[in-house]
Amino acid sequence: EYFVVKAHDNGVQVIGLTRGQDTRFHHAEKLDRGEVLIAQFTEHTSAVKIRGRATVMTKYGVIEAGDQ
Amino acid sequence: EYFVVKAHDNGVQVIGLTRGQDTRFHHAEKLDRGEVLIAQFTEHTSAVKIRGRATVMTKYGVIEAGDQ
Amino acid sequence: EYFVVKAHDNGVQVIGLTRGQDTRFHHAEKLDRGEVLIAQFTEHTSAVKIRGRATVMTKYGVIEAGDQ
Amino acid sequence: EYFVVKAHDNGVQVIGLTRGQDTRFHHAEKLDRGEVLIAQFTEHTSAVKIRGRATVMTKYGVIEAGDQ
Amino acid sequence: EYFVVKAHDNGVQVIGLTRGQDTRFHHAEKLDRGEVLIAQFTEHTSAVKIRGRATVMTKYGVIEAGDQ
Amino acid sequence: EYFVVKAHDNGVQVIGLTRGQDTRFHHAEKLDRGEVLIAQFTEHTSAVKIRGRATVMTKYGVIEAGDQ
Amino acid sequence: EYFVVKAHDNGVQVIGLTRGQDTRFHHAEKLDRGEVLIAQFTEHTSAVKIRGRATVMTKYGVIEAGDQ
Amino acid sequence: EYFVVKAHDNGVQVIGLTRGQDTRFHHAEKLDRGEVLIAQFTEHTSAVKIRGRATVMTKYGVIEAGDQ
Amino acid sequence: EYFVVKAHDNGVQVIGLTRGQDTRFHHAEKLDRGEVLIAQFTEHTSAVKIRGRATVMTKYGVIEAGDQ
Amino acid sequence: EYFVVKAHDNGVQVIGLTRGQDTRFHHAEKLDRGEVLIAQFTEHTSAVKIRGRATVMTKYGVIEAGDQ
Amino acid sequence: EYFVVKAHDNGVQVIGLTRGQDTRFHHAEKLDRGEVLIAQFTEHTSAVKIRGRATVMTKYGVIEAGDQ
Ligand SMILES: N[C@@H](Cc1c[nH]c2ccccc12)C(=O)O
Ligand SMILES: N[C@@H](Cc1c[nH]c2ccccc12)C(=O)O
Ligand SMILES: N[C@@H](Cc1c[nH]c2ccccc12)C(=O)O
Ligand SMILES: N[C@@H](Cc1c[nH]c2ccccc12)C(=O)O
Ligand SMILES: N[C@@H](Cc1c[nH]c2ccccc12)C(=O)O
Ligand SMILES: N[C@@H](Cc1c[nH]c2ccccc12)C(=O)O
Ligand SMILES: N[C@@H](Cc1c[nH]c2ccccc12)C(=O)O
Ligand SMILES: N[C@@H](Cc1c[nH]c2ccccc12)C(=O)O
Ligand SMILES: N[C@@H](Cc1c[nH]c2ccccc12)C(=O)O
Ligand SMILES: N[C@@H](Cc1c[nH]c2ccccc12)C(=O)O
Ligand SMILES: N[C@@H](Cc1c[nH]c2ccccc12)C(=O)O
Repeated sequence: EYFVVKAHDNGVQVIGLTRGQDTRFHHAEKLDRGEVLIAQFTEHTSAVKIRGRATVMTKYGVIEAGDQ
Repeated sequence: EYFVVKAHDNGVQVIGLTRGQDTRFHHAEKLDRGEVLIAQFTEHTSAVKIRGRATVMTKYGVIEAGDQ
Repeated sequence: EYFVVKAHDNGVQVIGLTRGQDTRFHHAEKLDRGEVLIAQFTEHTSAVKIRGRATVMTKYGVIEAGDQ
Repeated sequence: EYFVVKAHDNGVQVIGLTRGQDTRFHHAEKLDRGEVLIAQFTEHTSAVKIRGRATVMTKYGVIEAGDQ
Repeated sequence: EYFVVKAHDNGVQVIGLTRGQDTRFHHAEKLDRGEVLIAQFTEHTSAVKIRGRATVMTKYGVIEAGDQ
Repeated sequence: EYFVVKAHDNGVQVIGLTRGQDTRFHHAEKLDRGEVLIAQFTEHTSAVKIRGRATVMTKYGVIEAGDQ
Repeated sequence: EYFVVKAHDNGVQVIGLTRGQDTRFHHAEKLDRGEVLIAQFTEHTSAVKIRGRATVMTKYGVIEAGDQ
Repeated sequence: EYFVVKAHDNGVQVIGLTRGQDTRFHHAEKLDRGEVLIAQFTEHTSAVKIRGRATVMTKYGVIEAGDQ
Repeated sequence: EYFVVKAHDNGVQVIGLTRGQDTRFHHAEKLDRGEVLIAQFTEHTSAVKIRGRATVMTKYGVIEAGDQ
Repeated sequence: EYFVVKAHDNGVQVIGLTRGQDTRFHHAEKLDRGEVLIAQFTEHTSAVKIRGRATVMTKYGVIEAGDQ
Repeated sequence: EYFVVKAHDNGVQVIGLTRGQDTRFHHAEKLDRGEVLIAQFTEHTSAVKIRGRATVMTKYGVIEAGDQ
């Protein structure tokens, strides 16, 4: 399973949360405006948080992240 | 299997409930307004509770959480 | 497999029934109005009972629980 | 595989029949009006009988149980 | 795989035929009018016969059993 | 995989042919008018012959058996 | 995988060809007019030939065999 | 996976090509006009050539073989 | 997975390229006008080249090969 | 799972991020205008970043990367 | 998984990139105008680059490669 994020501002963050008993941030990928990230769920990433203005595409459709 | 939550207020909580004989909260991820969380069911999380105003997307469609 | 429950009253209960030869309640998750629960069938939960006014979403569609 | 039952009367019964060479009742879950049960087929339950006025949802659609 | 039977008369029978080299009746579940049975194919049941007036739902659609 | 047969006459036969190098009849289930049989392919049955007036439902649709 | 054949004449043949390095006839099932055969591919049958006037149903649709 | 061939002339050939490093003809099944062959890919057959006027049905639709 | 090629000229070639570190031609099947080839990807064939005027059918639809 | 990228400028980059506890760039494939890259998620690549003007095709549809 | 490439010029290249920690070109298949290549992802090929004017067909639809 993967999802797609397109950043509409500089500094958008796609943050990986750890899999397992403990839930904490293991990586924050910073995107500049226009950059697209395609990322999977993995052995180390079971939840993802998106901060900043971005288009998020999942199997449930498209949703706009950000504090419009 | 994963689900998507977009917060419409600050302080929205996505709470993971433990898998197994015992059911208790193991983690509450706090979301600020506009933030999007994409999260899986896992070895440690077999139920999730969402508190506060948020859009929740699952395979059954979209539902608005919150006490409108 | 999971299902989604949105409570329309305080005190809605989502009750897990034990898997195995014996069928009894092992956990009742109380939901306040507006709260959403997404929960799986698991090694310990093979049936679920919903009490109180709530929207229930499964692969068969949406059904309203409660004694309207 | 699971099915959904919504009771329209008090005293609706969802009866689990045993899997194996022998077929007998192992559990009857009583539902009050408005209560919803979501239940799986399991290692112990290979057939289910529904008595009383209820909406039954399966992959074949919705059928009304009861002696209308 | 399961099927659904709703009885329209008292005394409708859902008969399980044995799996294996030998084919004989191992169980006949009697249904009263309005009762609904949801039953699987199993290790012991590889064919089922329905006697009496009943609605039968399978993946091929709905068919009315009975001698109308 | 299973199929559905509804008999429109007494004496309709649903005949199981043996799986394996040898092909012969191992069982003929007789159906009376209105009776419905739901039967699987199995370890012992790899082909089935239907004699007499009957509705036959498979994944390819509905076909009427019989010498109309 | 299975297919369905309905004979429109007496003497229609559904011929099983052997699986393996060698390809020869291992069984010819004769159908009388109106009879329906539902047959699988198996460990011993990897190709089937149909002779005579018959309706043949496979996942690719319906085709009429015979020398019309 | 299987395909379906209906011959429109006598002498249509359905030729099996060997699986493996070497590619050669291992069997040519001759069809008379109106005959239908349903054949699988197998351990010994990884390609098939059809010569003569015939209707060929695969998952990609229907195509007419032959030198019209 | 397989694909279908129908030749529109004599001398159409369906060329199998070797699977593995090395990529070279291991077989070229020549088709005469009207002949149809149905061929799989295999342990030895991970890419296929088609030369000459032919209709090529894959899961992505139909495409005409050739130098028109 | 794979995705498709078509570059609309010279110098478009398709960057592979490492799978595992650590997230860093392991490869950046540079594309010239008009070039198309089809790339999988792999044992070594669990996330991909696209920089520059490009069309990106995934199972969620088409999205334009770049800072228009 | 495979994809389809039809060349619209001589000299179109379909380049296989190595699977594994290292990403480099292991093979460039040259296509002449009108030739069609159907190629899989494999143990040795986890990404593919297409240079020159060509139609590329994948599960996401058709895209034209080349510097029009
Ligand atoms: N560490 C948690 C992360 C997580 C996944 N889904 C969640 C839902 C809610 C809260 C936390 C989570 C886990 O692997 O289970
Ligand atoms: N600990 C429970 C959590 C749970 C999952 N689904 C439920 C439904 C109802 C009540 C509790 C649950 C379990 O793993 O089974
Ligand atoms: N303990 C039962 C619970 C149950 C599941 N589905 C049911 C249907 C009817 C009655 C009970 C049940 C079991 O695991 O099988
Ligand atoms: N004990 C039976 C119960 C059953 C399942 N499906 C049935 C259909 C008909 C009669 C009985 C049954 C079994 O496991 O097989
Ligand atoms: N004992 C038989 C029952 C059966 C299943 N499908 C059938 C079709 C025809 C006749 C008998 C059967 C078997 O397991 O195979
Ligand atoms: N004994 C045969 C029965 C059979 C199945 N499908 C067939 C098609 C044609 C002829 C015979 C058969 C077998 O298992 O293979
Ligand atoms: N003995 C052959 C039968 C066969 C199956 N499919 C075919 C296609 C063409 C020719 C022969 C066949 C085999 O198992 O492979
Ligand atoms: N012997 C070849 C046969 C083959 C299958 N598909 C092909 C495509 C092209 C050329 C030959 C083939 C193989 O098993 O791989
Ligand atoms: N020998 C190569 C053949 C190949 C398959 N797909 C390709 C794509 C591009 C170039 C070569 C190929 C391999 O098995 O991987
Ligand atoms: N190294 C990370 C890369 C990654 C995948 N998906 C992510 C989502 C967010 C952040 C990092 C990632 C991992 O394999 O898990
Ligand atoms: N060697 C890389 C090739 C690759 C596949 N997908 C990619 C995406 C981006 C960059 C490189 C790649 C790998 O197997 O993982």
